[in-house]
Amino acid sequence: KEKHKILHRLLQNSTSPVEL
Amino acid sequence: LLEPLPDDCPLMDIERITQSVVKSHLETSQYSSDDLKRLTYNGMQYSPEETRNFQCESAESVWQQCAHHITNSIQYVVEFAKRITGFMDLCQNDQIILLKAGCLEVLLIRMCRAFNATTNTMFFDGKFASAQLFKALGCDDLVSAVFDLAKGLSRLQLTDEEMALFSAACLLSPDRPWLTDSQKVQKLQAKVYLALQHSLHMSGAADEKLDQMVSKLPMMKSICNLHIDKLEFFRLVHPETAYSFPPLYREVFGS
Repeated sequence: KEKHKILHRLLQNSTSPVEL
Repeated sequence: LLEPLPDDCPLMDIERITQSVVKSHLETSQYSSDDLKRLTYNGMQYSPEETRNFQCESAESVWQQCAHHITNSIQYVVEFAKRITGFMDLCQNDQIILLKAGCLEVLLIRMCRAFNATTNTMFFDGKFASAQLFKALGCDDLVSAVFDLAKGLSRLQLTDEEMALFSAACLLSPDRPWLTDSQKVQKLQAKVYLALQHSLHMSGAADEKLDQMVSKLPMMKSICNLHIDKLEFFRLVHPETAYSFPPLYREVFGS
């Protein structure tokens, strides 16, 4: 988890297409 | 292509997967196909003087700019993956492994829409650039391989649906090392491939179109490996600049 914390966070975030 | 669909994957499933993958692709593309067609039509290219100025920039500066653009694009690929039916049901370890190993392949497929085959130029940072623009990177072989792949893929004239399903199938590769449940990934990939075959069959695409798409896979893999090799070499020569690359870029390509 520590090594890939950004990917983990992006996977957890619910980003709408508009935000994208 | 004309094989009857396997029992465990009825037509309804195929259509549901196709819808999910195509919707995800369209929602998570930085530029729509129409945007890129319009940009290509406008054909804004870097002037010879702008090209010369860019070629005179330092390797560090051009690497920094390219790493920034790739990092920005990777975020769209993460969102693409998240919206593919079944991807978020995989364990987090496998989600991370598939993204690290496959995000550049998805970008390489998507990039072919930003390639202008008439002028052999790629849309980069607002205008169309020739491969020579990137001379300062010191990676002429990598850049020309990317341009050659884009030329070959653009010649296939993939529809949005074909591009969406092909890139999803590449992302869901069960042969990635360190996967926890490669069988679960393999089942997911098989359904996406079936959906791609079904899409090609329904659209009346030539039988060899799928073979032509699959024939690009070795080139895509070698470009991804070459990118890592170049990054490793750059890091040896310019450790401080490599360390200042965007954290997501370092996380995805670092190890």
